[in-house]
Amino acid sequence: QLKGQIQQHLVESGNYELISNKLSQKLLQEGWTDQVKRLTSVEIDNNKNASFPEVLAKVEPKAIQLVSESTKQEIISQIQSYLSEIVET
Amino acid sequence: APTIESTSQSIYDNLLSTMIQDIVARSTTQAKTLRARYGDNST
Amino acid sequence: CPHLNQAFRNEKTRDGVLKTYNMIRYIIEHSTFKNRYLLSMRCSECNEINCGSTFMCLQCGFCGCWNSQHFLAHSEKVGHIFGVNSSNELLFCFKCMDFVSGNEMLANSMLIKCWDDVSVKSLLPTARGRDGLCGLVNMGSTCFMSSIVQTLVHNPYVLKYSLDQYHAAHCTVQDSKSCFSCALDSVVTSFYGPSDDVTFSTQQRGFIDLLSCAWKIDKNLAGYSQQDAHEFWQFFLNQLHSDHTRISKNSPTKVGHCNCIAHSAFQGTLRSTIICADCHEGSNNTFDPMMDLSLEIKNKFNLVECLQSFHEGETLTDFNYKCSSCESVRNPIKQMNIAKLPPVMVLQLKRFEHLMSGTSVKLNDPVHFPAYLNMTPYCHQDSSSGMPVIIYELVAVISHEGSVNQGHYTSMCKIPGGQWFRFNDSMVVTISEEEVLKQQAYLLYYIVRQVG
Repeated sequence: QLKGQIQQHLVESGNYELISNKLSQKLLQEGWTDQVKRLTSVEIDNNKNASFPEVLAKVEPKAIQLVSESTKQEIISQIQSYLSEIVET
Repeated sequence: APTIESTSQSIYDNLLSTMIQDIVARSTTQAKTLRARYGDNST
Repeated sequence: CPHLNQAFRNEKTRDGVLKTYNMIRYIIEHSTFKNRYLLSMRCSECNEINCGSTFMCLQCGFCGCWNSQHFLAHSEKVGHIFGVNSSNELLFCFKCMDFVSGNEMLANSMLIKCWDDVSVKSLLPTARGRDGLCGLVNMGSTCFMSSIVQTLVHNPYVLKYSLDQYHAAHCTVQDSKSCFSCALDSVVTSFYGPSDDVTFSTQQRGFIDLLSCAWKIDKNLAGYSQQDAHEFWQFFLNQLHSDHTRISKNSPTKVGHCNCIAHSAFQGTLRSTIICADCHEGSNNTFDPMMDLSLEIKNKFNLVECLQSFHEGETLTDFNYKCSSCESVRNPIKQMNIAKLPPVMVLQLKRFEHLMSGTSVKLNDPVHFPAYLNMTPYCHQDSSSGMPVIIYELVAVISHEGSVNQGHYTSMCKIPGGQWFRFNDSMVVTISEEEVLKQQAYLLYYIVRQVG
């Protein structure tokens, strides 16, 4: 519930949208989006009748690994800086 | 107890998994729709 | 999805499902970012946002997340099995545990509610369209015009522009005798329209209107003297541009950027640079729009040599030049590069030489030209990033036989599917690409075919 409240605050301040847009833009620029699409196509070609959960189980772990460390750290530290402003530890 | 670091990581994980699932959902559904329309060997 | 098919078997249930589905899609498409995150992307159970995909229930207001399987729990608890993904509007069946795909009624569900209106206002496209292969009678030295008209109505960009009826939908004149673009549309209609009510003479109607329009606008085009096809080409593009300007005066275009068919299909940008003859430093870069390239052909064997000499540029003599880096005062070279390639590139081989005496002579030298042309070597290459290979395909040739004043123009066009046709006034014959490449070309039309 705490996390939900924090997210709500991020959304209402407009920062959530900034973080979300920045992440998707960086992932697009570094070619991650195309890589995940290719990974998905390979899975689909390998098993034409695979369902969404089956394909996702194969693709998601690899896709998470494929995010560059710099992008991941940049986004997480941006979230942290927002949280530092709004959360009393 | 949740920390700023763990919560930030968790929010990041949420965002990323939503993006991955969106890509996989669109690709798998499109592939099946095209196959239903044009048969198996469409290019 | 057998479960959806089951629901669709009953018309009332089907309409209810489609109506709710469309309403949810409308909400997703029209919500603000905040509402999307706070409402349709937040799980009603765990209150988390983006806990993986979030699904909006088709039968109640519940939103459930994927990662913590809260929608699945909702589905098992109350039996609601359909959820709409709030990121991409796709419908998920929690019985099949997969997205619903291949259901055309669902895919076109937005159409369902306005189908009656659509069907009343739709006309079946006439399958009786003609193939566009039609000759144009010579009305007295009009071959320099008909050859240009043929290359235009067989150019994919121009043809699509005309068939899209943009001009027809916006022109206030609506008369092919008084508006040049309307006349072009009427040529296209007679070439590609339904064939049952068309005779050869009615097929000439558009061309006659186009001639009279041209004569009204430019008196010099009237009469029986042979004229230059390249000049008529430029006249034609100017006319298309001014008609576009006239009909779109309300929708301002970006300064210096015109989206009329003439500029969007044929305009490129030339970059000229003054190069020092000693240290080869470049300076004085200028950029100019270009609608075609005019190439010297004297002592040239083929098109690549013509482009190469155009690209290498010329030594400037009447120019008091001093190099800013090595201070050389030797005559510099003005080098030409292409800064922006157009979708359709028009190359004029300069066959008509106008002498100081006022007479003109024609150069009949054969210049070989390829069916495919790589334009990368003539483009301005940004040193850091390598340029992709940019391949152009030959789609039309206008050739000229005879002397300057007693000559004759014919045009050859490649139609979809790759077959070539030769248009010699009212005669239309097939011609092999091999024969086309032997022509004494005057104007060459290349279309971008592959980048990278």
